[in-house]
Order: sequence, then structure tokens, then C-alpha cells
Amino acid sequence: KNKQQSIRNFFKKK
Amino acid sequence: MFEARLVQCSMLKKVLEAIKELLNEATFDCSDAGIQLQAMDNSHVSLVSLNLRSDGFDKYRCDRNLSMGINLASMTKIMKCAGNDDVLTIKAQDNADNVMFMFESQNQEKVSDYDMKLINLDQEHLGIPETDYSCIIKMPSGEFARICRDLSQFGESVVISCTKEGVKFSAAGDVGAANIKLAQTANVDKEEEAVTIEMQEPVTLTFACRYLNSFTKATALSPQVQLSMSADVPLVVEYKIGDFGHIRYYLAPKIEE
Repeated sequence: KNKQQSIRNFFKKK
Repeated sequence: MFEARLVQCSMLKKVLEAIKELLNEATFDCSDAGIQLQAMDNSHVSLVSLNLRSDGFDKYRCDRNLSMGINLASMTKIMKCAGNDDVLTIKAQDNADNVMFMFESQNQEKVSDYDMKLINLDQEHLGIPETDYSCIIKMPSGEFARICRDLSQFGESVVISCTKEGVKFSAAGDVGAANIKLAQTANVDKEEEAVTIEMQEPVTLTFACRYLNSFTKATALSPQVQLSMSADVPLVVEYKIGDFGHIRYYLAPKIEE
């Protein structure tokens, strides 16, 4: 089963 | 004072089409350089980044940076009132709480204006790091849309696997399995029909079909789409917008649980 990651895991908050 | 004039307002209609399935509202950041938008979808799985350079517009003036929070359903209602060949002018005063859309017919015999309330959005800006991607695939945007549509019948996820030989899109589910392989085109008459692959390293990643399908709502903006992939980082799906710039969609990959 694949788990969906959040885009927030990759891009830092400015 | 902000004012932007666009002789062919169909471009903005297409941009709206390309974002309204993913986003309910968004902030349009206007500056001297142009109009930019960055927003995550509601589930924070994907991110939309739009860039329209000021020099693409027929007239552009932005005295002070302006952030316009816009309900996209409201903007869609207004843009539906425009003919595809109408000339569009967007106007807003500094610190305004509304924006005006004016549509003029080509012969200037019909002029309509629509005033729209702006909304306050608590926007979260993310920094997107510069990335050297292992694989960059360019292909006809219609082909990509077709592949996403076809594969979504078979499963929730699409596996995109890129090697020097070509790119493979796969899905599997209750019905069975589907695989679509595209090789680089040897020679094509038209550049926009080409499939090209620049590969440093082969990459295989898994993505949610639903989001890929939403991204393909941008197909009308460009005959070609570019997919950039590296292991363990978001996929970038980019559509160029003529003389203006681009719309990019970033999609977080799925991982084995």
C-alpha cells in the first residue's frame, strides 16, 4: 500500500 | 494603481480552468514583474505556481505591490461573461478591497465591467528549492492528458518510470494492469509533437492519479508539457504560457507504507 506524502514535507515555509 | 490589459482574454480563462479544480481561492501577487500565484491544494498534496510576466501583457502598470485574495468560483462567474475575443482590463486601486474586470468587444461597441470583492487569505508561501532533476520528459500535452485519463480507470496511483529508452506510465487495480510506454520520437514534423527525454539517472516514482488529472486541465495553455523527476522529491508538471511565463504543478510522490 502506498502512502501519500504532503508537499509540505519537501518545501520550507518562507 | 494596478492595471493590466490583455487583448486576448482567453488566456486568463484558460489559466482559471487550470487552477480552479485544485484551488478554491488564491492570492494573486501583483508586482512590477508581473502576476504570481502560489498555493497548495486543500489536502496539501500538491502546489500550484503560476507566473505571468508583465511584458506579456499589452499594457501593464503596478505602482505598488498588491496581493489580491480571490475566490476562484467568483472569478469564474465573471470570466464566463467575457467573450473569448474580448479585450480584458483588470484594475485595482492601491490597498483596494475590490478589483474590476472590464471586457471590451473587438469593435468596442460593447463594454462591460464587473467589480469583484477581494478576500483576506492567510497565505502560506513555501520556498521551492532549485533542483537538478534526474529526468526531464517533454511530450505533447494532449498525450499526457490522455494517458492520465486512461490510467485513472485502473487505479488510484500511476507509476512513472523513466529510462533512456523512454517513459512508462503504469497503473493497476481490480480490473487488472495497464502500461503505456512512450519512446523518444525519432523525427517529427512539428516540434510540439515530439517526445524528448533528458536523463541523468533512471527514476521511478508513484503519484496519485487524481492530481495528475487535475493538472491536465492546463492542457489548453500549451501544446507541450514538461515532467521533471528525481528520486524522492516532488514531480514538476510544467506548461508554458506563450509570451507570459508558465504554470507549474508540484506533486508529492507516494511512498511504500
